[in-house]
This record gives sequence, structure tokens and C-alpha cells, in this order.
Amino acid sequence: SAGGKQRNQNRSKAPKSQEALRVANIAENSSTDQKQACKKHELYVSFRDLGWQDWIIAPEGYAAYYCEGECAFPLNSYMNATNHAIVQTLVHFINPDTVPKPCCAPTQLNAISVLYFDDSSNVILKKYRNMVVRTCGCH
Amino acid sequence: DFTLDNEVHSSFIQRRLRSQERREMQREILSILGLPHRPRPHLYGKQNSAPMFMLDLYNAMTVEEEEAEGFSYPYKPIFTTQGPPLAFQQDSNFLNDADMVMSFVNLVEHDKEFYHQRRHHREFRFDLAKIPEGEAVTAAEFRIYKDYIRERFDNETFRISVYQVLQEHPGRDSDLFQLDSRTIWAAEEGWLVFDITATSNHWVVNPQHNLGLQLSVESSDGQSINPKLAGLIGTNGPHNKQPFMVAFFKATEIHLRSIR
Repeated sequence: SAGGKQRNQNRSKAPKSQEALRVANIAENSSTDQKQACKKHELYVSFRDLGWQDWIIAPEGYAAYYCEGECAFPLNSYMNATNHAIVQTLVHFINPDTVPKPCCAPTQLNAISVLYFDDSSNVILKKYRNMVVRTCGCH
Repeated sequence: DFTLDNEVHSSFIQRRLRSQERREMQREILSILGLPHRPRPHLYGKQNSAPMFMLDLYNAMTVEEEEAEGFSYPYKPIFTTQGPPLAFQQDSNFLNDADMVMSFVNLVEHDKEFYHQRRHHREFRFDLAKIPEGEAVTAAEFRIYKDYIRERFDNETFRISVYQVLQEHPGRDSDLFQLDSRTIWAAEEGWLVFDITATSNHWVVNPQHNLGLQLSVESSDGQSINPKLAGLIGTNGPHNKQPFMVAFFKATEIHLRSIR
């Protein structure tokens, strides 16, 4: 803590303008981060486009959700995050060079059912668990 | 905003996949589906009895999944398959618990009707050898459609029995084990459902014992009746009323994708 106090004293000696720049930078970052917050995005995968409509009966395609966005300080209230991610965000804020930001990843996954013919014209209805992103969050 | 939505959906289409990308994506999805290559079904279309029945199950399963996730549907879809609801749907646990449901095509190309010692039998065969390892049958049924018949047999009943073929003997009756039977009015029409769970499980574990099923029809005074005269649809009937079997499976182990 002595070091910290020392550093704080140094900081307090930093010119005002530098301090102002740093705070402005954070504010700007957070607003950008707001735009790029961690959330679910959609990309539609069409089986028809893959030329598979002769053997896949249903669905015609599926929404391949994916998670993308920043988990940067401050984590806004609407962004869900694990407690650990919140702590890591603070530690990253203090030591950006040594501790990475939390990552944006699925927090809940859904099953998807696919109905298709096999080579012998039998029909298979299979449920694939944990396949489709339902919600995203910071981990 | 409809246009926005449209945009999202067509984002995939806007950029035509290069053939290399398409192949990569196909390979990835086949790997997730656990398939070595894309199947090439050789006969029948999606308007046949089994695919239509399975599509009903698919819709029911999808609605169940989405209701479980809090999506609410203003109405329940009406099943398109005619006739009585699937016996197991009344206990939809089979559907919820199932990791996989499979319908099997009857491999007997032309109705084989046996007439030994004044008894009519019709034969059915299904190939359950290609079930992925680790899947166990939790329920299975044999479905055959009975048409309305106009002439004689009014006010009569039929007793329809389904047997597992245990042993075949050239020139004489096979050894049969009765699985299920049903007594119906001769004038009834619709899908008849027979429980063949135990036999299906046996065939999955011992494919060499799979010698198929046989079906017989008797009048109320014990006379053997030709299934065709009783209105039971055979291989020469309409595609959407062809007989088939369906089995519900539960995976006994977690399926891991091969590591590349």
C-alpha cells in the first residue's frame, strides 16, 4: 500500500490536462463499449442454400446465434456477467497489461431438433442439446 | 421493422458461399449431426406416411422446446396425420425424453401373404441394424392404416394380431410370438397402433434375430381373413398410408465429436 500511496502522490502531481485526458478516454471508451456491448447476434444458416433440402425435411435452416462485444469497464447494468467477470473487469482496469478483459460468451444454450432421411429412406428426428445460443454474457 | 428482419435473414444469402466455404460448412454440420456423409435417400418423398408422421412429432417437439424456453404459442398445431393420435403422445414423456426418434421403411417390396393351413399372414421387415451405438429403445410401435370397406362384414369385428417371427421353416409356418392384438369394428378406418417395444429392443441388441413381423386378421368366429379384404393397406396402397414402424431412443452415453 505504501507503493500505491507513492504512486497516487505521483499521479496527483501529473498535470491536470493528462488526468482530464485519461478520464475523457474512459468515458469515450465506455460509450463505444456501450455500442459494442456483449450481446447475441444472428446469422441465418440455410440448409436450402447448402443444397440439402432433399434429405433434410425440417427445419429449412436455423438462426446460428453468436456472442460478440466488449466486456470492458464499466460493465453496464444490462450486460449480464458472472461475478468473476465483474472482478476481472476491475482487475483488468487496474492492470490492463497483465490481466485480460473477460470474454463475451454464451450463458444459456438451447437444443435444436433436426428431421432428415438416412440412406435407406428411414426418417430420423434427432435432438441436439446445447447447440443454439440463447443468451450471452461476460465470463 | 420487417425490412430489418428481412435483412438479417438474408445476410447469409447475400454473399454466395464459395464452393470451398460451402464444403467446409457442410463438413462441419455433418460432423455435428454425427454423419460420415450426406445421405442420399433413394425412394419415397416427404409426402409419405412415415415422413409426415415424423414431421408431426418434429413440430410437437419444437413447440415443447420453445414452450420450455418461455415462448408461448397462441394455439397448438393441428396434427396433419389422420387417425388416432399417437398412443405415446398421450404420454408425451417418450417424446420429451427421446434424444432420437426413428421411423423405419418396410423392406418387403410386395405384400407377401402366406396361406398355410387356411391362415392368412402378411409379412413386414425393418432394418434396425444401423442404430448409432449407445442408443436404447424406450418405446416402439408398428403402424398400419385400415381403410373403410364397403361390402359385407357389417356389424362384424376383426381381431388383428401382430407377431414376431422367431424361426422360419421352409414350406411350413414360421414359429411366431404374439406381440400385440387389437379388436376393431370392420367398418373402422384409420391408423392402427401396435406396441412392439420389447421386440425392437431385442432386434437392436441382436440384429441377427430380426426376422420381421407377421400380421393376421380373424373374424369374430375365428375365421382367417385376407388382410387386403379387411381393408389393411399394403405396399400397393397410397404412399401416405403405407405401414411403417417408429422407435423412440434415449442415448445411454454422451456423443462426443471426433477430435480433428
